[in-house]
Amino acid sequence: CSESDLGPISLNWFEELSAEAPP
Amino acid sequence: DTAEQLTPVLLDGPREESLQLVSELKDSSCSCAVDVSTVWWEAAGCRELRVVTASESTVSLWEPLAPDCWGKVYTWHLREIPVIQIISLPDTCNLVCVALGELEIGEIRLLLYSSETDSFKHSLVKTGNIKAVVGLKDRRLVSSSRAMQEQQVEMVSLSETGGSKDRQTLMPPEETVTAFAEVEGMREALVGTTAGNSVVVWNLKTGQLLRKMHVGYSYPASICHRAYSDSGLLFVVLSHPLAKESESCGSPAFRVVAFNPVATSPVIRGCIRPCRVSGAYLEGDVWDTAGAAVLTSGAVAVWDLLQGRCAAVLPPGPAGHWALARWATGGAGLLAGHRDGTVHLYRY
Repeated sequence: CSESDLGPISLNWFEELSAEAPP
Repeated sequence: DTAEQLTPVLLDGPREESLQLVSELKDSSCSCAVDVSTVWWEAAGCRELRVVTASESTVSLWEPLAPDCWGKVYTWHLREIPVIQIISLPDTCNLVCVALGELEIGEIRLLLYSSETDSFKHSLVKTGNIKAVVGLKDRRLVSSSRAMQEQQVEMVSLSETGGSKDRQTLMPPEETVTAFAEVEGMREALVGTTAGNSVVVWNLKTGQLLRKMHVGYSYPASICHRAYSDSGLLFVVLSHPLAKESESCGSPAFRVVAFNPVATSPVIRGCIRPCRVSGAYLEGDVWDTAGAAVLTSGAVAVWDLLQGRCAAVLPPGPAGHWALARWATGGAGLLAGHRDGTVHLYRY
């Protein structure tokens, strides 16, 4: 897949989702 | 190295491509084997890998005595509730964890040796209507249970002496959690599968439920075994115990499914079907990137999940169908078991 197929990719996805998710 | 430590001599026997039979143990008192596993055990300054076998009412610890000779060290008797599963605790020494119950898990117990009292004992960790449980590194145990309409997902940190040090509640998803799997190399991340065929991700430190991603409708009742994070994607190894064997395209024992956890619609971007072997998936185990499964044909098959190729097949032998396939802790080999209590240890 190309990057555009996958959407934005974050190598720090775990930290990003933890910052956004409700506590 | 560990396999060498266990039994230095190879037996004559079937050598199925990349699997080499190393040794055999037979529990003559076992009428129906339920599970098999391995555990690190330290005694008198010597740390060795031991085999654990379980029947409905007993759990036995085996040590390597001599080449191809295993001796039973101790048997715990658990007569009130049947043993249904050995819960592997990676990197943990001198602790065996078991699940007991009827149709579902009703109790989780730790089996251990107490040097204070110089005796083997067992202690209760959790009771309830437990739907799924997994052992994680650093003596941590995560389970999901239901009480009335409420689902509870909880992580228990265990002490070396078998007590509960700490309990952390994780945010439950709406759907019942059917299985958990650790994310390789990420101590605080945990994935799970749900009855609605989704993959969920938790932060174990904060208890947050980070994502819920649907797997699709092609294969229902997905069970997660292992997950890896690489290049911003989350790869999850799934099995499908309810998948019907189809003559035209076979039945995938495992699938490796990739998700982009930060995408708005984290659609499955790819899926690897390991090579087809006759028979549908019954039960199995994943270690690192190797999957092993017992198939309805009675064979055990081993796959390299990264390459998607079948690495070895153990056909059902004179002793009948295989019933159990488990990786030894640390990848020390493959344990394949028959219901009559015979266990073969293979080097992979």
